[in-house]
Amino acid sequence: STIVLVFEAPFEFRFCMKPGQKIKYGQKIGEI
Amino acid sequence: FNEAWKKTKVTWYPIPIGIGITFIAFQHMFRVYAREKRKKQDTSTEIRPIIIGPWQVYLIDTLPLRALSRLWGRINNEYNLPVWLREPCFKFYSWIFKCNLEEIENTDLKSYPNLGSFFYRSLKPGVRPIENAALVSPADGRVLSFGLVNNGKVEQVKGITYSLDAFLGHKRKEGKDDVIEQEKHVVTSTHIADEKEFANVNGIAYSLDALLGVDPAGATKQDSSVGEDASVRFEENGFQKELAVVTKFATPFSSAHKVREGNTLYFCVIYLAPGDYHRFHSPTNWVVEMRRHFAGELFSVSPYMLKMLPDLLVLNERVALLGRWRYGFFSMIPVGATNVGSIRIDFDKALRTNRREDLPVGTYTEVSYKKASKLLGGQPLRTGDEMGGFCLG
Repeated sequence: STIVLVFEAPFEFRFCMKPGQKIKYGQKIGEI
Repeated sequence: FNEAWKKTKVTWYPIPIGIGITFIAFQHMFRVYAREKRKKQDTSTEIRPIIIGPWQVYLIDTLPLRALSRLWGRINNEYNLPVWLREPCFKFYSWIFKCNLEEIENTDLKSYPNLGSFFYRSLKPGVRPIENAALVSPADGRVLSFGLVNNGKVEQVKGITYSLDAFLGHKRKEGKDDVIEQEKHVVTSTHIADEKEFANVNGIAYSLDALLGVDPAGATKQDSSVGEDASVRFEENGFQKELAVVTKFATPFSSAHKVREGNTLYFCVIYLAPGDYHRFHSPTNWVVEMRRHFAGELFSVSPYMLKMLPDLLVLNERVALLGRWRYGFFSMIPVGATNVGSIRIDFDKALRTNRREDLPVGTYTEVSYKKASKLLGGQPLRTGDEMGGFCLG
């Protein structure tokens, strides 16, 4: 299964992960 | 032979070609007539999308994926395992799919009556600390892709771009090459897609509107909260159609959703492997204003399948939760797959996915959560709140 997030955020928003990376729920994936 | 060749007299007869051609014409006419008659009789509006892709895709598309998924669910959710078989069975499943049994809340494997309940296991409190960040991961999994939505185009795996506008079911003009211009076509909320509409051509540009659903035209507004189904019947091309549970219309996403000054649209795709913890949580503080349930196929959504069938997320069963957060628009779309065709939303008891009677691909029903909280106009969620999960079958 897959979860897609689509959201609006300021230009300063940065993802802090890499494609293919394993992540756990609650782990930071982006910050502004 | 030489003698026979030379001596045999050649006599020419006019063979009745005309009769042959007439016979073939009649045969063809009867075949067309029978097909048209069958089409007329077939009142169901089942329209199969045209799947285009490598040979593996054709092979998979011939399988009755939804029926297989329901059968898989029936086996795993309704038949309880004998107590003595539970521990070895779940340990074997955990070994194959690398489940971490130390983290689960209920470590007594004999207490899970079947694989379905083991699959929907919960985690020990505290094993997943919620980081203090603008956005956290809603579930355990692997990041497939993320990035910017450039004027409605989403970078899929391996550079194939979606433009998110068609992702919501817009009708497409015949595409030129890989980016298909989106016609501003408003989709009714129980929209029976044309055969062309969900033609799934590799690399076709998809858009957000195909993912989240757009504002239907011409339907009357119905006010109803979760679970109260309202429906409007109408006739179109001789078909009785029902506009199901049309409650509140978001405006057509791509046209009327104006991103605020200084903001832009981002997306992120997270893949949950069969051994992962399959409940999902709120990725931030936000308010869910409505949900759109798209009945659809149940292809596997593994990275391998996504590479082969890049437009997969538009075809699969999914529930688009639309709302807003402090920076504007926010949506979370759990997408089902063959083995996990059922999507559960804790605050929406009325939602049923992967049902035989669901309308075919290209339709969706919409329910508003306005009544969940008068003040906020939707279901408020804090970062880390459990929202629901994926169930087997």
